[in-house]
Amino acid sequence: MFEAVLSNGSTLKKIFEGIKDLCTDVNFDVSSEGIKLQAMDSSHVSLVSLELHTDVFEQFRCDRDSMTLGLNMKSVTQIFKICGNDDSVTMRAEDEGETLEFTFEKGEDRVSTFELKLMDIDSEHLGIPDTEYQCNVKLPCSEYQRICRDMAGFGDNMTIDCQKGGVTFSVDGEVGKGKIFLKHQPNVEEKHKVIVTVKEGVELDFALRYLNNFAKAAPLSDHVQLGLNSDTPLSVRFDIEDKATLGSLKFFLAPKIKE
Amino acid sequence: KPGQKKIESYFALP
Repeated sequence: MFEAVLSNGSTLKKIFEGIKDLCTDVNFDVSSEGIKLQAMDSSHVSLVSLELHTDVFEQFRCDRDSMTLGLNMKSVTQIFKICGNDDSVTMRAEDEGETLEFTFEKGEDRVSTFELKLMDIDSEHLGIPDTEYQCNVKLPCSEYQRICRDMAGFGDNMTIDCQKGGVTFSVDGEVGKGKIFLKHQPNVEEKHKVIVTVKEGVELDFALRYLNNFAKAAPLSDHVQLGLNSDTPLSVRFDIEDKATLGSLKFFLAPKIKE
Repeated sequence: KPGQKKIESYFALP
């Protein structure tokens, strides 16, 4: 049997909101270590990787070595509309069960339950190596969200140019070109901090449609971390409640290849 | 238009 209780149900709600427009069906891979999810978008240029460690849950039980729970994202987000922001969530599935039961509770006054039919989803797991990035950028989620939204008005692709001292986001579209520079700002108050760590400068182009999609996970944490290496996928990482010990939601995006 | 490689080409199947 699998049973997990999360007092802060909105965390799960935010996770599903963050991935629902990228993936239609996903597998929840449950083990005694927690929950993992890996899924690609339909065009196979981006990858979502979720890790929820048991520390994020108040209670966690998985009797089997592993269980795979196939979820339709549209149905899950529909179910999570039932979940209030202060509700706790309990997920429960029998070993050979065909459903995942969600219970949303606020105290003992209001208890809602929904049994979701599980799906059989074929998915291949890719091996994501532990990568040391040439450039790491930590910036407020609100800033990331704003840059991607504003730049999407001018073009389809955005160049991220990371150099010592700061990072430049630029777009070159039909009406003209523009750029936004964020300076390495380690000594300001936490919510405005921008940390740019560079071993070697990297400049890459990415599709704004995907960068904007990843921004939907912004409510999960205060800061987002970008990892860049030349000619490898960009990593966009949201630590759950800004604590890597609880887990993370990571997105990977293949760079545009310049002609 | 610049192209894009599939994400599988970067991450090996274990």
